[in-house]
Amino acid sequence: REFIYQHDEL
Amino acid sequence: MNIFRLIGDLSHLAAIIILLLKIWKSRSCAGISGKSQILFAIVFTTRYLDLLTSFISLYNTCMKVIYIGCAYATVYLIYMKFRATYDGNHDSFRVEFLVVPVGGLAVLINHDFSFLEILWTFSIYLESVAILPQLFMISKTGEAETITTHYLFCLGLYRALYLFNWIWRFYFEGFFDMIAIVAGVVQTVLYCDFFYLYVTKDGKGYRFSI
Repeated sequence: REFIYQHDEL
Repeated sequence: MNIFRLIGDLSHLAAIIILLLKIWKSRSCAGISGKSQILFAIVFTTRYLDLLTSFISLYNTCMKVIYIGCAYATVYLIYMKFRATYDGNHDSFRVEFLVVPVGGLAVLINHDFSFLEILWTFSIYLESVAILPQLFMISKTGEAETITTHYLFCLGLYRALYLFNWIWRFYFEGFFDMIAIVAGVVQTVLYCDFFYLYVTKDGKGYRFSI
């Protein structure tokens, strides 16, 4: 499982 | 994007603008903790470094820029423009007791041991406790102006709405971020006593204790 460390919340 | 997050973000924005306007209109930052505001400026700076590395949406970018800009404007008003009205004697919370443990925790517990990710984690942990100097200051002086209580209410409401947002996202998107959730719960709990007083005292300026 690849976790994408893109935080889309503020 | 769901309704809880949108209203949460707007509540956060409202809190920031209420505080800026309060200081600007009254030409005074009496009763406001400059230390909390510096912590929030650090929170936004360390969290939104991804502005430079990834684009999520126009909404996301605009809000981040506004949050950062307002945070620094608030710090400028408190420590530069209206520093004569800053009540430093009552703003005596030792922030190193927050920043150092939070920094250590961010290095130990994170999603990924990388520079940006650790800074993001640090900002999440720090935000959860950044209001403590402000609450400490209010408990020390025993009072808060009505407008300051509105500010705190909006700020607490924002994180409480994010909790509903995370429940929503877990059920409908299968998404959850344990670091954000735990820190968000801690942050919301810190406001509970304040929420209770705010509601029962009808948001009026009051004597306050934590």
